[in-house]
Amino acid sequence: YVLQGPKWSRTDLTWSVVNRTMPDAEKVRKMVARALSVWENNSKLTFREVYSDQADIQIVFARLQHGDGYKFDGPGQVLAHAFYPGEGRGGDAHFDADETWDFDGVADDSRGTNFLNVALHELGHSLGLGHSSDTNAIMFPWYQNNEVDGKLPDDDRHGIQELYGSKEKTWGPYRPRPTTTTTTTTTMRTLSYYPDKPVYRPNKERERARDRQEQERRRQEQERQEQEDRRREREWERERERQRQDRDQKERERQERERQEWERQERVRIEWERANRERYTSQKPVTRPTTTTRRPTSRPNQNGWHQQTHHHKKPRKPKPDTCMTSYDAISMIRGELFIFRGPFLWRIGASGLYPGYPTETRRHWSALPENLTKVDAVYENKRRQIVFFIGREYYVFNSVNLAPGYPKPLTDLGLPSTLSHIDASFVWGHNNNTFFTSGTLYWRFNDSTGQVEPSYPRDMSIWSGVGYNIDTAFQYVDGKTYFFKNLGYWEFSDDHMKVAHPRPKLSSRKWMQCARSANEVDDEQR
Amino acid sequence: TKPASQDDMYNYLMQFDYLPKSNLESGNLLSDEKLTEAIESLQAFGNIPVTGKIDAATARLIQKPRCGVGDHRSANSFSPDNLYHDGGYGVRVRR
Repeated sequence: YVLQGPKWSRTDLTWSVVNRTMPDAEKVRKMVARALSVWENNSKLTFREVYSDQADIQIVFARLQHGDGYKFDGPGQVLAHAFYPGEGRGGDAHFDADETWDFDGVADDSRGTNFLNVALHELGHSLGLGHSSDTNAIMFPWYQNNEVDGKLPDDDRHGIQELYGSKEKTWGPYRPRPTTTTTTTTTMRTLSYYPDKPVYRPNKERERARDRQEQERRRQEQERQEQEDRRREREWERERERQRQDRDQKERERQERERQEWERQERVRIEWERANRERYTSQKPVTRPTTTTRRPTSRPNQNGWHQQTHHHKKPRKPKPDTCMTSYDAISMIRGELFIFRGPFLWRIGASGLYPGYPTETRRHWSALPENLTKVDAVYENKRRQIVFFIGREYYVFNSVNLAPGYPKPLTDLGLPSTLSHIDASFVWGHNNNTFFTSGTLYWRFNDSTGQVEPSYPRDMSIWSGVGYNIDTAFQYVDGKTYFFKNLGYWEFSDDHMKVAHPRPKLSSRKWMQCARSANEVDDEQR
Repeated sequence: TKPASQDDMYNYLMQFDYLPKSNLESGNLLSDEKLTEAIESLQAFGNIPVTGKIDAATARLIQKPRCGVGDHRSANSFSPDNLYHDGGYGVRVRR
């Protein structure tokens, strides 16, 4: 068996079927409950069905591209997949809606693929088990309509108990069910798992009364369930509020520390300049500088942005701190490096950062929206046009003039209508292909068709070590590709298809040529 | 069973983590021994004779219905959040 990745930090897990209106939803729920009971009876785990998209394990039926970067392939071959435990999509199990599913859990493959069997396997992934090469194991990668016969195969049972321990209470002595007639072919046996279910012949009246009872019980159960969900929802809401306050408090403390650090550095700089001036005046005659321009002093206000104090002008939008900021977008444009943050940009040429930057992006590209708050991504395409991604639209400029017909929606590029924004757009030096990324997904763009390739999106994990939800990426003049997130960046090693250094480096040093602060240790020294 | 083309084999090995998925993108050419190793690993996992070649048993195996999750831990596929990862294969827990 293989224990794969993180496990759930608790043993009481919730699950929910997403496609509740699909024709066989009832049967799906029943089968999933049965599959979960197998894992439950062989470990400390307990499962509870809820009607919420916050459930730990979401059961989804989907076909072909379904937004997770792992597309299904129509009938046959790939039947389903699941994500290992974790936040968000962690634990979710996806089943290929193009398969012919048999929801009755019987051994007859001619009626379709035994859903119960596949669900048992996929939920093994949802709990943290990887594939096993033991052909008798449920976690064997290839579909085999094998029977569990009330007892999980040893390999799987050892794996799940290693993760979540075994049940304390001992189950009553195992009473094998009356054996069903096994068919002649080798592996066609059923997954039957109700050892203690009595067999009896009810009469019609008693059965109807039982059904009514059963419905009443289920209605009460559902009502209790919904109350429970509302209670949990309120709990979550309180928890989220507390976390929000926590986060704000931490942010204020961080900015206070930054401000103090900045002031300390400012004192050091003034001290250094004064010492230099003294040394300078003691050696050479003083030559008054021809023009004295008042350098606007900028000091971070309470939220870390630099407020330019011009004595004679009205205060403009607060500018980001060149040496302490993440980047929304970055690109080489006409051989110079442009870095974008909020509505501002820096321009770095052969002799370094141009004076007077950051400046407003709209001073260069005035056709961008009046109320521009941030640029999501920028790149220079093969026709040397400059492409800006802002929200669900993109703008194409010929130099500083907006090309006719723009802006256009992202869907014009073949991107899904559900996509809210692009994180990064870059031309990859390795093969000169153009890529767009967003969240956990990325697309390859086909310059000749003007559309993204149909076999995309794919999962960002292919760019090993970069992670999800990056801020931006670009190809520098050295032909290498760099990925950015928060205050750091990774150089990407094309040959190894992974980051050249697992720990991100500080962006401000390399790209803005900011001096290293006194308490910062060089990566080499580190 | 239709014979498996080299491309089918190649894509299958990448899809199920017998070869780094990143080759889907980089198209880095792989040495023959890397390819043979990957085929042998697949054959061992699938409990068929380990020949390192795309023989009939292997062609049958890659057409059998299966789970879409990879067979080795690699590059964090199907992990909910893609932490830094050396892109190597995960340690298999011994039985």
